[in-house]
Amino acid sequence: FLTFEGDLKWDHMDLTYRVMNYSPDLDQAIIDDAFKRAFKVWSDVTPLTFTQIYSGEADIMIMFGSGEHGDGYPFDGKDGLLAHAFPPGLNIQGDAHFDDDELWTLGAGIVVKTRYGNANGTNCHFPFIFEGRSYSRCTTEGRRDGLPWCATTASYDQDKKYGFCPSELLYTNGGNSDGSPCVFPFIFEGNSYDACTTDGRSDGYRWCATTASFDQDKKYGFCPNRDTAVIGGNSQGDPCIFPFIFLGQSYNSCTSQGRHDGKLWCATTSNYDTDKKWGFCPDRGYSIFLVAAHEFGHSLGLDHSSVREALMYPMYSYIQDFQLHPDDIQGIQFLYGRGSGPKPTIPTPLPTEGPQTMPTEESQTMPTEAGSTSTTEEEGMPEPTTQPIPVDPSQDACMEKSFDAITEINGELHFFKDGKYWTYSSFWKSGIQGAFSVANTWPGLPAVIDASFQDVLTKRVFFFAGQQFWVFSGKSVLGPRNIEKLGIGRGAGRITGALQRGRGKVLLFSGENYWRLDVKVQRVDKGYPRATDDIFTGVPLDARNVFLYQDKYHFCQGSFYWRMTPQLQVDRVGYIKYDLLQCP
Amino acid sequence: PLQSKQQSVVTFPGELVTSLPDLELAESYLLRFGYVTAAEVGAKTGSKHESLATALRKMQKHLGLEETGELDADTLEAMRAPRCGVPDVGT
Repeated sequence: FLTFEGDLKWDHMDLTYRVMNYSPDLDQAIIDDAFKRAFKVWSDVTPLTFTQIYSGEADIMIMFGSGEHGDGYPFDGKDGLLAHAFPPGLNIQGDAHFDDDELWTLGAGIVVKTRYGNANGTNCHFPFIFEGRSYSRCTTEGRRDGLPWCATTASYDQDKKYGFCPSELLYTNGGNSDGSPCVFPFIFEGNSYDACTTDGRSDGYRWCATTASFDQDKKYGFCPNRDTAVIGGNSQGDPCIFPFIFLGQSYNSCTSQGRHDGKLWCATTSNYDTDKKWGFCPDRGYSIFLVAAHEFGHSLGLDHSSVREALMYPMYSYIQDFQLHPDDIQGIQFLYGRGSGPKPTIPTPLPTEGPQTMPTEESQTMPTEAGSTSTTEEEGMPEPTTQPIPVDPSQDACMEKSFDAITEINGELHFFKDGKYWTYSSFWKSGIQGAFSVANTWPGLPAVIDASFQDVLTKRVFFFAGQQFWVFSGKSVLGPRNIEKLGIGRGAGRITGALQRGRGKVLLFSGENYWRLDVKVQRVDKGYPRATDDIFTGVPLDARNVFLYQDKYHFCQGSFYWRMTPQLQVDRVGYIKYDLLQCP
Repeated sequence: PLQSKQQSVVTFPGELVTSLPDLELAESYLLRFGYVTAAEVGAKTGSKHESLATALRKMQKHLGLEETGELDADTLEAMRAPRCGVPDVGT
């Protein structure tokens, strides 16, 4: 691995990032999630934390742009340069830029996230069957309003599951219209437009007015890309028009006719012969997650690696089941340490005869029988840079008989006990991580907490201990305050758990009762408390820990947990230690 | 099945008509990613050839390619591959 000259690195661990704008290729939620996972690649192996902020200056400012986009290092159209980032520091340092002349996907073709319909925003399923016909893109068939839609399962005829595809008729991104859809026709500089346009802009982004006259109202938004939006050509972002005429022939789908390189293209008007408007059809695209994870490595201080399989290798290659390479792990831990382990030391140069002498990832991170994540001498693997860490039972989650609180934060289960906490991610399957210090991560909290939950919308984390509660946003904290401020009566005992219920509501449990908290106004609703067993039958009445995990409700008592589906059915009773903690 | 009639090749508007000659592509790649300086690229042909060969060797080593110092097919393919814009060498 290589770092930048002078080992440029951040002087603080709790970094912030801000997404300045979004590519029209993907739904904003998908881009946000990809960036969050890309940062998690690095926070999983270091003490670094990354918090998204939505205004002001962040450590890492992220933006999409084409050609010259303001930093003097222009991109180069489709393919070639995909993105770049600057080493740690102030202002533009640390920032990451992505070339919006590329087609951004998750690496395996376009991702069409639906809105409305009855599929809860799941992605389109292509191909799908509708009235016996197969569709491999969104369609307006069956509708009079021209809104493109798709099925979210293989057969609409059978499952009746559907959602609406991105379209300027449904919503716009950014601008100043709060997502309102386009109004066609609209007047701009005296001309009438009945489609999105790039007129008036130099950055090539397609926009529309959200009232009948931009000249008068100045209301506008950016058009999301349709699923058939072309890349490059001379009408980037415009959708294919089918059928189109080319050399007198009619085409109902993309074609490579007329080209010697076999690339698929389509016309963006009904007649290429007369209008000459065209672009390349969507291909697999580039994974915004993989490219972001690489660029964020630069933002943290890593330079390019010459190990072909490493994330920091300069050339793009799509990897389906991504795992961080040991070379990348050594590099980032050289700069920031391993987390709870020793501070970074300068590694002795590795032998140069080739990768087979490098320690494999298994030797670095796989848990040993005591459930810790360290390697010991008896495994016989070379470990040039760190001293073996003896296993300390007080650090071993599997030795705990019970936990003060259990909750899911940023997709990971957190187990709290006496000022320590452990995390377990079913996604990364890297076993239990920790013990970490509660005080380091959430300064100001008492050693023993009773309950905790993360607000789904704002990502703020609430902690409860006795009659007090704290609200953390990153490292900044509000509290302690008395739970009476939430409208919970003095007579209530300690809070023993929380269940997020969507639409900004969280159920807070205490004893055999629960309250419904409106997180936004931080006040419990009228008509509470109510008895737990009114709604949640079949679970222990005075559960010790209540939490939401993987969309199911968990009620704990002793070493057992009762799992309940959103339909309020108990579908499993198991051991906390063996099922949730995955102790051996 | 064989096409019934000869495929015509069209020049599409807005598309680069010719791709860069290999040597030009190599020079711009080596310059952009820090393997060679502008002065070396602009030097007289004799020393230029030498410095390009050295730069090529450096790039091939950096990217894990076979170090030939020549503009072989693998090296050209690497130069055309999609990649990160941060230079490989230098600040």
